[in-house]
Amino acid sequence: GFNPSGKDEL
Amino acid sequence: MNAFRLVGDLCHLAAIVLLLLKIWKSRSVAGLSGKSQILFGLVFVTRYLDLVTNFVSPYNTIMKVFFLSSSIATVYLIYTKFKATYDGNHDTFRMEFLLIPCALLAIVVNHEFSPMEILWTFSIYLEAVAILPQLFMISKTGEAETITSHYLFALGSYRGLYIMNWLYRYYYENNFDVIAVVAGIVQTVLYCDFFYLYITKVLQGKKLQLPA
Repeated sequence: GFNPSGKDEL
Repeated sequence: MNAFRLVGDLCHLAAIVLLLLKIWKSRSVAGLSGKSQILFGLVFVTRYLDLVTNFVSPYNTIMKVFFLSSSIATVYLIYTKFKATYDGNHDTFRMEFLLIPCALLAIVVNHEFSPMEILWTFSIYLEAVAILPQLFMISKTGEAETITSHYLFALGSYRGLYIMNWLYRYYYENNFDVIAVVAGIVQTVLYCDFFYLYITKVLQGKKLQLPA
C-alpha cells in the first residue's frame, strides 16, 4: 500500500 | 507481519478491551489513573496522524482507528461519565514531568527533523513512560483491582512481545529502528516490578497488594 514513511507497525 | 507482533497487537487490544470492560461492568474508574489514559490518548493521536496519508493494510488502519477511538472513549469515561468514581487524590503524578522531556528528546533525537517524524518520535518516547502515573497511583493506594492488574499485564506484555518482533525483523528482514527498540525496552523494564507482583500474587489468586 501507499506508505512513504515505511512505518508499518502500530 | 510476524507472530510476535500479531500476538503483541492482540495483547494491546485485549488490554484496552479489559479496561473498558472493567469500567463498564463495575460502572467505576476506581483505581485508574486518568493521567495515564490521557497520555495514551496523546500517544495514539501523535502517532496515527498518518492514518489517512499512509495506507499500510486494512488491519493496520482498523487497529489504528480502534486504538484511537477506544483511548479517547476511556478518557471520556474517566473524566465525565464516571467522574464521581475517579480517585483524583491518588492520581497526582505530574504529567509535565513526562511531556516536556519527551518533547525535548524528540526534537533532539529523531530520524528526521520533520513535523510528522518528530511527532512520531514523541509518541514513541511518551508511550514508554505513559504508564508511570498508573504505577505511581497503585504504589500510593497500595493495591489494584484484579482486572486492573490483568489490564496492566496485557499492556506490559504487548511491548515485550514487540521486542521479540524487533529481534525477528532485525535477523530476518534486516529492519531495525533503534528509537523504537530502546524506548520499547525502557517501557517493558518499567513493568518488571509489576510483572513480579502479578506472577507471584495475582496468578496465585491473591489480590495485588504492594508491600506496605
